Amino acid sequence: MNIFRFAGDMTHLISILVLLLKIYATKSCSGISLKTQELYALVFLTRYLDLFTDFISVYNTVMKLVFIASSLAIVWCMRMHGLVKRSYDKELDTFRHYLLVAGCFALAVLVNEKFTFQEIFWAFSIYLEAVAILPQLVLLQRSGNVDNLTGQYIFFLGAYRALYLLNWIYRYFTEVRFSRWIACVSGIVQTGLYADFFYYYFLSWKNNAKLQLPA
Amino acid sequence: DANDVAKDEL
Repeated sequence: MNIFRFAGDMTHLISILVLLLKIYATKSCSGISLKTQELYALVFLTRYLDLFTDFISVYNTVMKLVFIASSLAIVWCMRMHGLVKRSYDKELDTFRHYLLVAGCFALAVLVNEKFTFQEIFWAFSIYLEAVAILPQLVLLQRSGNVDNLTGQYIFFLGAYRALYLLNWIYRYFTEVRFSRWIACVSGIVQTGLYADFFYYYFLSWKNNAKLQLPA
Repeated sequence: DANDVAKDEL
């Protein structure tokens, strides 16, 4: 474990806590894409198949359980919880995310570290996470200005993978045979997708204005 | 080889 990866995990945890806070405090999920939340739940469920077979550390197991439980709780909340469900922007959240699932699975079958069930699903989860934010960014663009908590949620979610990029650079130089190029290339794409959001987020912070993505 | 190492990252 290095500081970059720990900071990345904490940033990821913060993004989830901010989203839970927004939904709980405002009893609303307006501006949040259910499709992105469903994709993230799928990412965690397919990435942590080794939850019960490979014990890495208490930290690793606990964090995996937190990520799986929170992502499922958010999807459940947005689908089932009466009050929250009514605030969902159903007509704006129309990204065909099943295409992302199909494309990432096809890619995972072709490009993986080893042609085994677990490795294919791991590669699938890595590719899917890279594009999982797309429905959320599209919804953001359509819904004009967003509330602060939603903006912060997306900011921390994007920042965590940027920290992971630093972690992979650090591990590449400090560990003899560290190579996780699938995660690394995917992480670069994932962080790149946030580029314009980061730009407008920075502008809104600098001008102390509401976050607005150009339509 | 390196790939056999369990995935230690989240």
